[in-house]
Amino acid sequence: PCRVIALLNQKGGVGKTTTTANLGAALGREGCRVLMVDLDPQAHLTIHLGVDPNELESSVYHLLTDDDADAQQLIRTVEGHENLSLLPAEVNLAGAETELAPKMVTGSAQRVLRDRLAGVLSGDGEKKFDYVLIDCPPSLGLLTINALTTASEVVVPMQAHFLALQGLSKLLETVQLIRQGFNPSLRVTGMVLCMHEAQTILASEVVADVKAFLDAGRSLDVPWRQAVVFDPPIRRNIKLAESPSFGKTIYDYAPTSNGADDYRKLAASVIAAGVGQ
Amino acid sequence: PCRVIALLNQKGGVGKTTTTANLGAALGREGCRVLMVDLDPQAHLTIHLGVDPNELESSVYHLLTDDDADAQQLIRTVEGHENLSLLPAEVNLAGAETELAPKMVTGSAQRVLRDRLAGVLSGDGEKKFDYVLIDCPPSLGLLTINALTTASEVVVPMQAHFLALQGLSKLLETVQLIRQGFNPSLRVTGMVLCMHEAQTILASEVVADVKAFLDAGRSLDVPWRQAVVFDPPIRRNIKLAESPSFGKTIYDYAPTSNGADDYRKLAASVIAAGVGQ
Ligand SMILES: Nc1ncnc2c1ncn2[C@@H]1O[C@H](COP(=O)(O)OP(=O)(O)OP(=O)(O)O)[C@@H](O)[C@H]1O
Ligand SMILES: Nc1ncnc2c1ncn2[C@@H]1O[C@H](COP(=O)(O)OP(=O)(O)OP(=O)(O)O)[C@@H](O)[C@H]1O
Ligand SMILES: [Mg+2]
Ligand SMILES: [Mg+2]
Repeated sequence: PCRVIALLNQKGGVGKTTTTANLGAALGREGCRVLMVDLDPQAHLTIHLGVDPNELESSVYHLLTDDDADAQQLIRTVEGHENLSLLPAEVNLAGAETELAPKMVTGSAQRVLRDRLAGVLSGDGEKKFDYVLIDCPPSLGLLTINALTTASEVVVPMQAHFLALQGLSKLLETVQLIRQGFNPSLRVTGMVLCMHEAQTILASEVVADVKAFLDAGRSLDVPWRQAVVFDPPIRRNIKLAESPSFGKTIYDYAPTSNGADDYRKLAASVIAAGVGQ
Repeated sequence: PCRVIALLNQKGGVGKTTTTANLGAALGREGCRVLMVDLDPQAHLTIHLGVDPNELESSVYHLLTDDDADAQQLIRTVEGHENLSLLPAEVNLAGAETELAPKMVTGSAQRVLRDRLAGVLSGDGEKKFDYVLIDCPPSLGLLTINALTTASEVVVPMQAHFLALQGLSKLLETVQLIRQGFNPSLRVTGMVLCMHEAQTILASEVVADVKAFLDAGRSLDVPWRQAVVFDPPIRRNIKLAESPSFGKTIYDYAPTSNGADDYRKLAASVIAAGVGQ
């Protein structure tokens, strides 16, 4: 069965795209077949994986807005990596939320991605995957909602800063609402601490706050009752910021760096978190 | 005359709020009367300045959506700082863009903030200011457009990372469109390098790219023809990330830190950039 994971955080610049690309690549190195879906009109995941969004004839925008679109046709293999695939984004995706708005009242706008990826997710099609990672834009709008109705799991990249805590409750409230309204099997698997500066007091205080919050939910019927703070964190490492400029993940750009190590360990934790679910 | 500066970048987490709060406080320490406007439904500037957005009875949301709202009544002094004022945000602001949508076709939705701050900006009212800083949300939507039609200047906080360059042209294109459509005196004063890691190759390459781009526009009729990259940059400094958790700017929390120094120098550059305009 395919694990579908939404990389979610409405706060901008916290590491969603960096995590999608490098966790995806790390899972690929463990032998998994990984599909990465770029759901952000900024198309940063697409750029990160060496694809120019301005050169695309088709993208996830077409999957969402064109009734005849076929996901199997739109998915492309990442160059040099046969077990890594990409469903790319383009700038037109910015208009998708407006175009889909008329279908919101019936609930179908919220499920377009799920409906049109159904064939791929069921494993019936030519392309099959063990993991689907969905990179979300920094908002809780219709694109992110589509990720939440499609996914079985949520992973939250976050920065251990004070203002990061402010947005967390709103994020989890949204996950709860989608679980109740559309997707009963949706659960939060964990939080990824990105750009982490472990030696600072601020980081340790924020991490303690997040863990206390999660512990308070362990016996409640909430989607984060089994969520963990993935350990170890992803350390700040300039190599991770440099690799997108080469259109490569850390494993092709700087395979011996801290960034490569940290995402490899995250992949192991994510694989382990899936056992027995 | 009052300088109205929009702190703009559709990319999230690049330092807009940190810059608004600390540049505002630094200008205040130079004797300027500063109004900071929180235009972000996340209300992070409001939190940063020690105000709980959940406790507010009135905010910029009311200014935008209530015909009877009076800006002079909604503006509050920042505790302990008689020359620093705040027009706060609250979570309801998230609905403002939808509520104002019917007024978009006539162009009035885009100018609501300008119209309702007109009295304050002209200096006719009881509260008078030398600087108005507008903290924008991470988007180029209606709230940000309102900042652009109200402002005379744009300052762009940015991180010297590769993906930051991707969004810059879209940002500047939007400034140009608003200048043409609504606000002929709008100009880009400069870019603030935030969370800067000067010793990295990536940072120096990105800065060189930005400077080359700006130089290419020096003899053109573009709003960034006189824009500079403010020097020195704002260095990464954990004190800047800690201060919002105390509801204080860097000058009350850690006045001898690098963060305090860097924003003081930015204030001097911003004051100098206003001479002879
Ligand atoms: N561990 C890290 N060390 C250093 N830089 C990092 C790290 N993780 C991410 N970055 C850089 O920080 C910036 C923001 O990261 P990223 O784009 O992944 O965040 P995001 O949450 O996807 O942003 P957005 O909300 O805009 O989609 C990028 O320039 C990225 O290269
Ligand atoms: N120079 C710095 N050194 C260390 N941390 C910083 C610095 N500048 C900002 N930060 C921290 O980085 C995070 C993002 O900064 P900030 O909230 O100012 O960005 P923003 O552009 O306003 O984000 P948003 O797009 O969500 O409004 C915050 O946690 C902030 O405290
Ligand atoms: Mg991203
Ligand atoms: Mg902000």
